[in-house]
Amino acid sequence: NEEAVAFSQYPRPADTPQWNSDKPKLKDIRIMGYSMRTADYRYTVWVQFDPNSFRADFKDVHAGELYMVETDPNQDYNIYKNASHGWLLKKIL
Amino acid sequence: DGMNVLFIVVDDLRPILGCYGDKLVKSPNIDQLAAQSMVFSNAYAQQAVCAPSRVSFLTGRRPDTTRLYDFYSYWRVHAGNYSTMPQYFKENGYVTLSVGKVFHPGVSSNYSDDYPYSWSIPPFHPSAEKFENDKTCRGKDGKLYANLVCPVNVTEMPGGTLPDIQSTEEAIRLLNIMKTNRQKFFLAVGYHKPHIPLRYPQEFLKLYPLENITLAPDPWVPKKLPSVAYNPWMDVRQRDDVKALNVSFPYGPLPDDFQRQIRQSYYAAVSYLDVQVGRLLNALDNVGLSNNTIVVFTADHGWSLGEHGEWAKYSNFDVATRVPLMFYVPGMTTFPASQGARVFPYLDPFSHIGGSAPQGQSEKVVELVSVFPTLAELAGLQVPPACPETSFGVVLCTEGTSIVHYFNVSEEETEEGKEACDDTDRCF
Repeated sequence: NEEAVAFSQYPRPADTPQWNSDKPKLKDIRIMGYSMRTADYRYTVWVQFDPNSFRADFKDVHAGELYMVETDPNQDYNIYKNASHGWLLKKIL
Repeated sequence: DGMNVLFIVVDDLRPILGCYGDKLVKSPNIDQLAAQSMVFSNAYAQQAVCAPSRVSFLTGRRPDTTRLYDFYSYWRVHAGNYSTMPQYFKENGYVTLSVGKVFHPGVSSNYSDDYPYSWSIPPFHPSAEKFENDKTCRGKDGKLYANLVCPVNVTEMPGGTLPDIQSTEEAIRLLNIMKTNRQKFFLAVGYHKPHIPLRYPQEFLKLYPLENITLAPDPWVPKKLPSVAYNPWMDVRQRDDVKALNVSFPYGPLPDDFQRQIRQSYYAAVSYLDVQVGRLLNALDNVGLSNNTIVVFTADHGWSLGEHGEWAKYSNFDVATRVPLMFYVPGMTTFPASQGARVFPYLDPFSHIGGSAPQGQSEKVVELVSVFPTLAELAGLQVPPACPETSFGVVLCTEGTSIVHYFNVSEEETEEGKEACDDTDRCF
């Protein structure tokens, strides 16, 4: 579809910060955060990741973030839990 | 015959530039480039850490295809023998040259910056690079430390210089050779600053008195931020001056005054970088190549300056992923200057007054993975084909798309009343 979208991602070794959260080695990656950016919103899902098969399991969502650009350009108010975002998960897939 | 390419990539530079609307920074040379370029205001990296981002945009593949999320694998061995952007230009008759930090050094570029595949001659690395993390920062007690905030007297540095100064000198030397040989070139110049340590000539501090430096607009960890999303800025914590603050893990915070010192030094490092870019572009004028050289200016990812209680990159936040991205294309983004006229005269950030608006600006959301196909199209080369769903076995394809069609300023992007542009040449 025409909408311009940018995809980023970031790996994590665990659900809570630890000494190697910033730069986990491949073998220690357990979660991958996939971000989808459009002019209107930023949507991120942190999903289970298997470093051996390189597979992300989008059925196993550890956490999510949703920020609306117009009302929250600095991404300070995560509305993931307040908003229905099933369609966004489909879209990022 | 195709234009030359000067590809400037900066380490950890978020769009803290005059041409991106920052009111505090002094970046006259980069702003001057923007004034003759197509500037993308919403460009994002595929991953906010050096090696994965660089391998991604240099191969035109996403991290899930390069399978590089850390620093410890070489895509040709680990994922697939993907052609790179410089390799593609080399295969199309260009002399390809690398100066400074273009690929991330080490395993991820086969300890060779992917030479000889990507480059015509062995890549240049400034000799001063090896002192980058040494104890060269003078503390209040007069002793030397490996600090995060590190304004220095350059004459006291090993060899009396700094890596980016050496990189600029080498790039200028190569431009002169290319001019003499009359060869078509793809010259990539990778600057280290403002990557940490924030080590730069101390005189640049004068541009940013501490009383003018504020905290980030949102220097707290957001209530509803999932803990997995938070980056605990470990590399910053390991610096001597930060260690001495005994800040608690993982959320800190750093003392306000020190937060402002970090921000002050990031700005100072950006102006130091601007001087290097200014010297380089001035040299392009001197060798008379400004009218037939495409210039690309970008970064590998951004850097948090205290927003969300975070520092450094290592996250999916905009401040860590958003990058400057601009393309100067003579005859397309600007009319060729008359013979002998200077296009990029050097501008001194200590004396230059006034800013300049970008020539063309696009708000479209774009990605660094699109730089490869875009530059191929601008240089008149065949655009690499789009990758199939799974492309581990495909040597040449791209997971990005050319964004040259955004160079037209379309209806919804023009301010009220400005005529929409449907003819790029006429517009520019």
